[in-house]
Amino acid sequence: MKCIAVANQKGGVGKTTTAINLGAALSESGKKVLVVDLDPQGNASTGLGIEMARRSVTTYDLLFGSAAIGDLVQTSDTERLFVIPATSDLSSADLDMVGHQRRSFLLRDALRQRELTRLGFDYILIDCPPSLNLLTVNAMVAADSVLVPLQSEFFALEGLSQLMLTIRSVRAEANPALRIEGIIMTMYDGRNRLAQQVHADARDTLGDLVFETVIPRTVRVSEAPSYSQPVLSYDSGSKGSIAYRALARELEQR
Amino acid sequence: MKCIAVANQKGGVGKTTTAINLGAALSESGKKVLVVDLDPQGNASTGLGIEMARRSVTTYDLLFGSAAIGDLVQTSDTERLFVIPATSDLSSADLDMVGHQRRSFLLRDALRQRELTRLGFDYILIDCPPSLNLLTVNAMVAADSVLVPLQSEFFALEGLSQLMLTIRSVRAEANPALRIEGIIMTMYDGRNRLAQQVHADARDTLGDLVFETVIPRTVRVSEAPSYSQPVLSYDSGSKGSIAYRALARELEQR
Ligand SMILES: Nc1ncnc2c1ncn2[C@@H]1O[C@H](COP(=O)(O)OP(=O)(O)OP(=O)(O)O)[C@@H](O)[C@H]1O
Ligand SMILES: Nc1ncnc2c1ncn2[C@@H]1O[C@H](COP(=O)(O)OP(=O)(O)OP(=O)(O)O)[C@@H](O)[C@H]1O
Ligand SMILES: [Mg+2]
Ligand SMILES: [Mg+2]
Repeated sequence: MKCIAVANQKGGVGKTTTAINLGAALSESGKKVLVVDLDPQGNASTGLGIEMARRSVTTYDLLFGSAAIGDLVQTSDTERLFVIPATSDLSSADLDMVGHQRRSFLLRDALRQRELTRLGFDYILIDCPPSLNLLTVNAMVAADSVLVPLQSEFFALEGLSQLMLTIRSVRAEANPALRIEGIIMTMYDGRNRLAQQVHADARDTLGDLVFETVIPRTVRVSEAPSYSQPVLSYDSGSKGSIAYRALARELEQR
Repeated sequence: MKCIAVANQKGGVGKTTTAINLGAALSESGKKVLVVDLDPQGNASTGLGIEMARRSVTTYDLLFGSAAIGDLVQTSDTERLFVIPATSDLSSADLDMVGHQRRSFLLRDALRQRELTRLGFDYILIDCPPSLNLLTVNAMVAADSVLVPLQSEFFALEGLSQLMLTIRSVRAEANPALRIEGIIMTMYDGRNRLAQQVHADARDTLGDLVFETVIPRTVRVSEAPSYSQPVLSYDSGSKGSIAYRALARELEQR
């Protein structure tokens, strides 16, 4: 089993879109995948079709052990793709965890419970909120690696060094095995000079950590969530679907 | 003097870009403007040309009263446009404020100090981080109104009701005068069906709160921060500059 935190404190860079569609591509290739929605916005839950009525127990309950695993893990419309959903309740988790002795380890402990491991997931993908708060730290402590979506924009590049510092300090203090799974360029428009420049900069500084696969900016990808589906089911032949399948293959080969 | 919090917990919707360029448009029209960077990413500081060397005192010091106003307020390259910059130090502010009795009022108290009010700003724009944490609550308690950038995307619309609930609870508990300045559509591409739909939905639910002005998606706007300038100075005649000037006019007329 591999647990991957999809993280970047810069907002709107494609974390949720990557967690949903990489999850769908891995499950399409036969793997059993769990997406943990760790963002109070609950976008991954929405994008995977979990209506509000099915969110009576959420990732908040997972963290604080207040619900059974059997009630937490929900099916999505995609075979072999499961979700632990989130609601805005999660936004108080940060402050609620502060007093807890194992505050950075709550998610790690929760995901290692017997009831969860015996479900036999091949991958757990954690969709992180746009911040380096206790929720994101929990994800990095629980994970084997961090997948970093990077938008080909100037502000997105600026935040990368801060993110790397945080990964390094989590590795030093709580999770020595934590590595960087890779950097995936998202919403890429090859005709745009700035995008080319950011991509080149990322390769210069991060080398092989940057996936060969690049996710293009396409309307179909941004339309899919309004139909509560991954783009792989919304429009299987689209450029976005092809790119996320390529990312899944590249990830499995690393 | 009018203090406006530029806020939306959804990431990447154009908060920073709006704070910078609306600030520049207001100062171009003769107003004296202060941009307070309340985001640990420090993107507004970068976009206004404040290099790291000039960030020895930051918004963190403003909140905790550990620096003189004269040292905090920095000039930008744009006449009448000033900045209190931010660094990643700000990311510990949330936890550092928890124990403080007036934790939600720290920014409000800081901005009402005599040393600051006598500088005679016509507008203070607060660039908020992508979350509804204590920093954003501080901004809403300090502000007269909230300006909400709304990206014409499905996930962006989903978060709006949560944002409105937060504004309502801040109004009930701490700042009865807080109102909504308006909703500004950002990164708008009129050819895109989803964008048209989101815009129509926003107008249906929010009516006149939605500004007439719409900010188009244009490459020049996203290039400007890499030259540490607002788009109004980077490319004064561009569609983005024209749109932000129109937004400034519409704001002043309300
Ligand atoms: N390849 C793509 N092409 C077009 N649109 C995209 C693409 N990837 C993501 N988007 C859109 O861009 C917006 C931001 O993406 P997303 O919400 O996944 O980012 P995020 O990093 O999870 O945001 P947040 O920081 O708020 O959690 C969404 O509206 C999404 O639909
Ligand atoms: N009108 C526009 N046209 C093209 N690109 C834009 C436009 N407005 C913003 N952008 C770009 O989109 C990205 C997101 O914008 P910005 O960083 O201002 O959003 P934000 O809401 O402040 O993000 P965060 O949630 O991380 O604070 C940036 O790279 C910015 O340059
Ligand atoms: Mg997200
Ligand atoms: Mg910002």
